[in-house]
Amino acid sequence: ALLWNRPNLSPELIEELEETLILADCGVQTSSLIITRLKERYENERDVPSCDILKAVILEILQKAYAPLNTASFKPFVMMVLGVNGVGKTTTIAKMANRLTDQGRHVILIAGDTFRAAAIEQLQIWADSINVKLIKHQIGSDPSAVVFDGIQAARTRGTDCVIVDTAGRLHTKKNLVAELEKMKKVMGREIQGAPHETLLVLDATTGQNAIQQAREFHQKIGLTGIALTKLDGTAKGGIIISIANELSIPVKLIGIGEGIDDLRDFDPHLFVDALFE
Amino acid sequence: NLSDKLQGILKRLRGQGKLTEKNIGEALKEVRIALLEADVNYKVVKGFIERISSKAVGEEVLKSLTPGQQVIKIVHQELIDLMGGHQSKIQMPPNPPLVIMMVGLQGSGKTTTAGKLASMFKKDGRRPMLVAADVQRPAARDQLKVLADSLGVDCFLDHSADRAERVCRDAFKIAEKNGMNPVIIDTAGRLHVDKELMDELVQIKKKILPHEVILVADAMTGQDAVTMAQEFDQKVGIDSIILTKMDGDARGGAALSIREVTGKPVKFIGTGEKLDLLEPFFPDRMASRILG
Ligand SMILES: Nc1nc2c(ncn2[C@@H]2O[C@H](COP(=O)(O)OP(=O)(O)OP(=O)(O)O)[C@@H](O)[C@H]2O)c(=O)[nH]1
Ligand SMILES: Nc1nc2c(ncn2[C@@H]2O[C@H](COP(=O)(O)OP(=O)(O)OP(=O)(O)O)[C@@H](O)[C@H]2O)c(=O)[nH]1
Ligand SMILES: [Mg+2]
Ligand SMILES: [Mg+2]
Repeated sequence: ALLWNRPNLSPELIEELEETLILADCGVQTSSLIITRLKERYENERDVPSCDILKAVILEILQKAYAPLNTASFKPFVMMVLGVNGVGKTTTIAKMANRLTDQGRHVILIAGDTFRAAAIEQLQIWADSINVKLIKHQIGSDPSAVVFDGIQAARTRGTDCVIVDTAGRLHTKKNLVAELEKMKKVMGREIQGAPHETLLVLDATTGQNAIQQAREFHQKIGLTGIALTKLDGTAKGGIIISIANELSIPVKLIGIGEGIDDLRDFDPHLFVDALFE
Repeated sequence: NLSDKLQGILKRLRGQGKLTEKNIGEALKEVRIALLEADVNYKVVKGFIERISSKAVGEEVLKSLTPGQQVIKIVHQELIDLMGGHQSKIQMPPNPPLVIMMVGLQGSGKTTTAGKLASMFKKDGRRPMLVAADVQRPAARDQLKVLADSLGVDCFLDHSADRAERVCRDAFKIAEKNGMNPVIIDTAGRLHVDKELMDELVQIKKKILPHEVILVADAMTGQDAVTMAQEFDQKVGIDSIILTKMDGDARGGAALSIREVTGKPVKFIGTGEKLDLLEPFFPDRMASRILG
């Protein structure tokens, strides 16, 4: 346990805090920013335990970026899910579709990963398990064509929510990022304002590269939110603090397991508490 | 960059008098930041800096016209030595078949890398068998089968099986009988803190006796690399590491952390999604990449 329940800021405590923040993947710069703000506020709040001030400093950064996921703001609400390879996009989409279906909403899934081995089969199994329609083409087909088909289907069926799965791709691959831009254009042409949510999926075990992923995808595609997965492991996901601070992109959802129900709304308070557990 | 920063600091320090272990701290602070930003684990960085601080005030630095570059050279060499110094390969056992078991966290690249290893061994003139022992993830078996078919390599899968250990035992019997070599087992991704699933790996290992247990780790892994690798090594026992997604721009400090905490060598890196994108691991190239 940290020495911080006493209201003082010894150098030992500062070093311990820095270690905790860096081990949580907050990164050198963001950890330093947080500690600087802690020191500034501590000057005016000497009788407040430093742990409370620290949590407040981090909460302030998260809350500036905070925004909930509101899928009722348009019909059909179109959500595009993207991110690097293996982070949990497909599984998170299944979880979201399940939640919406439980809420009585009509959902259509679009198999936008037409590249990876058995990607379509994987999503089909999930779709069948929750009784949701999946629009798909053959492996190797143009993902923009699947998007187009899926949106037509959503329109004719009066669907509430369309979720587009995409193939994992590194933000450094220009042609693959261009493919996402094309898919986004198709959505926007067919449905006003689509995609209404562009969700970046980040793996909580990722280090500082997550910030570069967010920067690149945000610049090229435009992100409205983040889903942070695999928080049921030991990684803390501190990279989202840097992302909130630098890019103001909010975390909206978290993944806490491999099951269909392992999805939660992002709660900044719980997140900050978990950083120091 | 780091080189320029160190050069600036060290020239100024020398201008103020002798370089000592005390004042070199400012230069080492920059090295520390560079390593942390590269995702090397906090505690691994601490130990690393302590180890190089005496070398950093050695003769070569004190006498050099470019002390900053000398410090980088020392850091670079220390990184190379830490990561094993030279390339390390998978050894063929005296009695075939070689049995390889892929383990690691969810989504790290095990299934794809299993396919890459099969591709490599096939090109080497061998007859590998891929074993679809992930009975959990939707379409995991299909995924491995698609990869195997694309290579013209045999794949053992049993859609009715619900236990990984059983699949491995059945596959091994067939491989032995038909002279297939190596046997490459793909397992389900799992958390190092999932007691039941970690135990499953221990049980499979007891029954199948793999020669090479490979920890497949994502190059973009952050501070958690140490905890994860330590748990896999202590609970299951690993022989080597493959670092995937090295075609991205992650600095890959996890490689140093994992090596440091397990003592096991990184043998290969994954540099893309296609099955021919597996390369041998070179410690000197990794050292340059980590330093940025
Ligand atoms: N423990 C845990 N595992 C997760 C979570 N979310 C996803 N996974 C697992 O992570 C692995 C990868 O998930 P996918 O949904 O296939 O990831 P993806 O981003 O679609 O992968 P690609 O399409 O190949 O880029 C699977 O084994 C999932 O079960 C989570 O919140 N916790
Ligand atoms: N760019 C890149 N992608 C890779 C590499 N290795 C694997 N991938 C991709 O990473 C994603 C996950 O790969 P998988 O092989 O399914 O990972 P896994 O460890 O088997 O996942 P689980 O079985 O769910 O634990 C897929 O999209 C792969 O194509 C690599 O070296 N580079
Ligand atoms: Mg997917
Ligand atoms: Mg797999």
